[in-house]
Amino acid sequence: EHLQSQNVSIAPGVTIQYSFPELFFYKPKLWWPNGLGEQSLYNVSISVNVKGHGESDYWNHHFGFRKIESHIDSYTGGRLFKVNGQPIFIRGGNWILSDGLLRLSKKRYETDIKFHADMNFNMIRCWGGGIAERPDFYHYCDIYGLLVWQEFWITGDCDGRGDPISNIDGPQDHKLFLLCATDTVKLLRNHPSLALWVGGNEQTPPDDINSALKNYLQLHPHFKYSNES
Amino acid sequence: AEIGKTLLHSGWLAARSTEVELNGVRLTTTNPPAHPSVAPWMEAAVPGTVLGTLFKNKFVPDPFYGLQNEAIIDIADSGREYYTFWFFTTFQSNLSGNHFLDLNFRAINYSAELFLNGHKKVLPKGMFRRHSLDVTDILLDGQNLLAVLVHPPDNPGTIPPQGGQGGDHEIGKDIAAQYVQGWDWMAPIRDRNTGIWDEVSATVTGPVKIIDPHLVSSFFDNYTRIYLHSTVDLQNRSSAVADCSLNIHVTTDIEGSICLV
Repeated sequence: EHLQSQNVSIAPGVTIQYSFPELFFYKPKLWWPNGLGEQSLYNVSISVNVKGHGESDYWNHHFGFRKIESHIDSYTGGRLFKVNGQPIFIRGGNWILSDGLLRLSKKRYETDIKFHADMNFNMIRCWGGGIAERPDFYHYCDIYGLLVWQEFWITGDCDGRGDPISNIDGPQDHKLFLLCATDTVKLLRNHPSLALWVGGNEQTPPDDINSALKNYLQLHPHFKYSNES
Repeated sequence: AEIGKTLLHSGWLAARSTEVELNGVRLTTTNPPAHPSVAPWMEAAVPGTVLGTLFKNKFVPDPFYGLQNEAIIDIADSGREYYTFWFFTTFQSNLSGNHFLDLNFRAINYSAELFLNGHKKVLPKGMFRRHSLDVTDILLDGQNLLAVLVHPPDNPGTIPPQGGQGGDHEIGKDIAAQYVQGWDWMAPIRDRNTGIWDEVSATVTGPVKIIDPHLVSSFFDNYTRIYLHSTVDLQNRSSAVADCSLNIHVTTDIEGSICLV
């Protein structure tokens, strides 16, 4: 039931977007954050064969079935999270990056992230003054159940504050910022550990960037009303 | 050539651009750097940074011990050219007629010019963007020569004597990591993390390439009924209509090598 083939014809020199008919799963194992259950991962592989040529390309990714919801609580002002319908008490750590010379090996990521899990943490927040973390970082967060709060590259001190006061409309090239943001989202979006995108550290980005990010990252209406009978 | 990805993480050399008299065309045609490396060339840290390369070759001390970072010249004082570096490597290829080869850089800080077998391509600005280049037309059977000239961020800024959060904030003008100008917890990174800092690979595909699949699930009946939605971009790079069989396959490891389909 979880193997599906479709025939598609593509004109020369053209890029198309194709959606598979949805695949149905009955009671699959869910992915849970550290401490709430197992981090069940499925392997999803997509391949394309071209008539007359054979295999043309393939792609693999670990995927976890999980639903993450969050909202700002009006009483406390804090953000509350639910995973798979269950409220979760967040025990988080702040993260800039693994190494200032960007020696970002898989072994180092695994060690660092397992350490966070061993500390009984269930979330890592990637600060806006650091980097958009790499797929290997997310892979081990998937494995060890660390939710990730990923900020884009805006900080108060470099964008609107500091002494002298920095440019509140920074960065200079908004179009480039959005290009990098959308590409980063595409790079990381399939990781089950990815819980929340945040515009920047301690402030929102300039209005045009902020509204573009909100628009790009909003939940498709099709998924807003799921989990009903 | 087999369909799939090959990492290009070995055999890289690096040299400061101001110490290399040759241009990218000559480096990737008639005058490639010698192996093993001869000055000004050195073994490069790829993926990594220019500072990582200099440290690897013991040209600078480890910036994270004691006050050794003070012994490394900051880009504000040296100028951007000092941390503008050539990176060079070779790779083999043997494509058949209906295959295509892409060179992929998952992240470069901050911009670069790429030369492959004498042909130039530009890798535009931005620390957090992927670059994927179809180089099929300029590929040679056998050995290919690849050189990449990597430029630091446009606005590396200066570090005030008293330090401070993000130095003089100039780095905030670029789409790059901002901690590199130093923070309350961190000394300034002298090269501002210039480099080919994430995965480099070559991918071989047939006429149709899969781009950025998107997987989403929806949940019903208290998580008993779940649907996996998957969307994919497909690019036909050939000059003929491609009749494709597109497959999606979901498996899970139960125990050891036993797989549930």
